[in-house]
Amino acid sequence: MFEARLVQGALLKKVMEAIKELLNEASFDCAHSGILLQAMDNSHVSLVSLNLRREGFDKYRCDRNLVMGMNLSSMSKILKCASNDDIITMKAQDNADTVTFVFESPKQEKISDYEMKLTNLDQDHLGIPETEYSCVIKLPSAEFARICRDLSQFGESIVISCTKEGVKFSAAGDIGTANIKLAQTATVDKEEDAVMVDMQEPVTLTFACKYLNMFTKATPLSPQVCLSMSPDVPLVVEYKIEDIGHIRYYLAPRIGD
Amino acid sequence: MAGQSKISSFFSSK
Repeated sequence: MFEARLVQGALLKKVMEAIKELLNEASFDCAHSGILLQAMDNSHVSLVSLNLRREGFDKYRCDRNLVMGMNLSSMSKILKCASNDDIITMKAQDNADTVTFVFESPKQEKISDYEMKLTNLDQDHLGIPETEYSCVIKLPSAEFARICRDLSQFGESIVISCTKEGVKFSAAGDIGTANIKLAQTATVDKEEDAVMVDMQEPVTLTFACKYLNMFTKATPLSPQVCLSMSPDVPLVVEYKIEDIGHIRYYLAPRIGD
Repeated sequence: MAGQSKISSFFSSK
């Protein structure tokens, strides 16, 4: 028996918004410690890794490890039926071929349940090594979304260049060039407004706008985003999900541009 | 997309 009840059901709706453009389907690996999802996009350029810890749920029970292959378009349709203040429970029997979503309104006057068929997915899981990154940049997530959106007008790629002075985002194309420099903030009233750069060595890498823009669909999950870069390895774009977990996107760099 | 590397070339399959 698997059952996970999330009082802040809106978080699950936001998680869905954050992955559904990138992935058509994904396996939710449910275990005693929580729910994990790892999947590559169709082009195998990026990878999504979602971690929801059991402690973040109001009620969590997972008697046996369970892999639930879900069509994300179907799951998204179902989650759209939940109100933002609904409590959401996911449940499934052991070896079941369906999952049930139960939505409870805060005062319990409306309870809906939706059963969805599971699909067998044969997805490769990749081992992601623990890495010390040369540059770790924290910035407001809305600022990052704005930068990606603005620079996408100029070309297909964004160059991210991190030095001890700060971080520079650049794009170039037919209409011209664009550069956005962010300096590390000295003092801020709110920590979520800060730009912080932790640099061991300068790094410059080029990434496809298309994917960065899809990652920014996670912006409503967290006021801050963390970018981790090292030479010639994938970028990590991480959004914390309150005290329940995180969503990380890994993006392979463009080379020879 | 020209010059785009694949994520699977950086991480090994489990």
